[in-house]
Amino acid sequence: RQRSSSSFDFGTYHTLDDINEELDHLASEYSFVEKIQIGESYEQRPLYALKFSTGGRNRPAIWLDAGIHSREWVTQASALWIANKIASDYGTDDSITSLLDKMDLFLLPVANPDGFVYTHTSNRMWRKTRSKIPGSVCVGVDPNRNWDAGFGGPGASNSPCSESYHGPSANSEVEVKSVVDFIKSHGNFKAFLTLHSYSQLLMYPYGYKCTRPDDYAELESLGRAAASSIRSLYGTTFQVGTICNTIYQASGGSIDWAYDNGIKYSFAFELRDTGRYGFLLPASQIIPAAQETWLGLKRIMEHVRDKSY
Amino acid sequence: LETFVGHQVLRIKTKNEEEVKQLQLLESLEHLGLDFWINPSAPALPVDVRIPAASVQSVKAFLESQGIAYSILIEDLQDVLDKEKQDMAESAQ
Repeated sequence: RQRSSSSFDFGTYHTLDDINEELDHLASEYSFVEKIQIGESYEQRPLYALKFSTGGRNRPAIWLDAGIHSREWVTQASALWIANKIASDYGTDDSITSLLDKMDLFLLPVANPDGFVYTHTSNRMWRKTRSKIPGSVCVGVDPNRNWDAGFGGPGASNSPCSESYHGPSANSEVEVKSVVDFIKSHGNFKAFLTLHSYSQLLMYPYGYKCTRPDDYAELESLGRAAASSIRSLYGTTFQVGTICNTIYQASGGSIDWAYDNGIKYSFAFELRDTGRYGFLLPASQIIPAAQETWLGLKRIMEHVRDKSY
Repeated sequence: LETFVGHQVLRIKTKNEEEVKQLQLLESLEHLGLDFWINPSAPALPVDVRIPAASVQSVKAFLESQGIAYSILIEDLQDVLDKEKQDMAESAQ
């Protein structure tokens, strides 16, 4: 079926099938964009990422994911807008062009597809994976407490019924393990960026402990610069700091794992959401949220591009 | 299909470490079915929590008995969900 490039509405929420179709469309429209599968979810849905690469072998790369907490719908929607922005601006925008001429970018727009489908069909407030826990009537693990970074420590629950259940073991969730395996096998990631949404924060490690990372000064300064870029568009204020100082101690998180595995530029974004609507950010705010987030991401990506390590 | 009729989201403002500790105790009471959107961590940070309809009275009673300040962020979560569904349907049309 022929589709025009303008048929997808980035300003509304979509089902997983619609999102996957749009990934196909982006990959067919732009020669440097490829849809790759990095694994399968617990319920055997493919984990699709977009690879943006203009050539070269195993170039240094940036990782970007969204939707690991499935109910945070504005993140999956923003990731799609951002994917389209990157693809369409390559060759015309100097910043994106120079970035992709030097580095690859991998974007996973729906990191928790089972949870995402569940939010569409059964429970709009579902946050976790959908894996079955032996011996428990409760389902699912908080995939952002399941990484091998202070696993099982403070700020994660050992109760399968809790919204922040850490799971039976680190990487027990196939959605987490797939990303871990992919990043380890690639071996040349320089940045790990993850999109969440609630209460406007931009955080860097650590969350499993309340000590500063070795690169504290650089991450703090870069985080502030990114927050300033975000604010420049619509005035949205982001608070910047370590996870532990900014929000609360939380173990088993993805950016702590990335940082401890040598990926210096590891940041988690909590996109705009005052709480007035909970995780139900009105669709009219998708594009503004994506636009301002993109400015923050771009600021970080430019730094990563220019400060090779 | 799970519904959220009568579920409220409260924003709780703590004054000191003692109140934070009391909220952390509340967090551990699994039978209440609370869903913390921002967990209790430090007095300066607000706590947002979704409370199932059946637990709303007891949580509010607990907060009031301890003198912990709160406000209602979302009166009825299902109303917001219904509005979202309607907006999506209109948008799809």
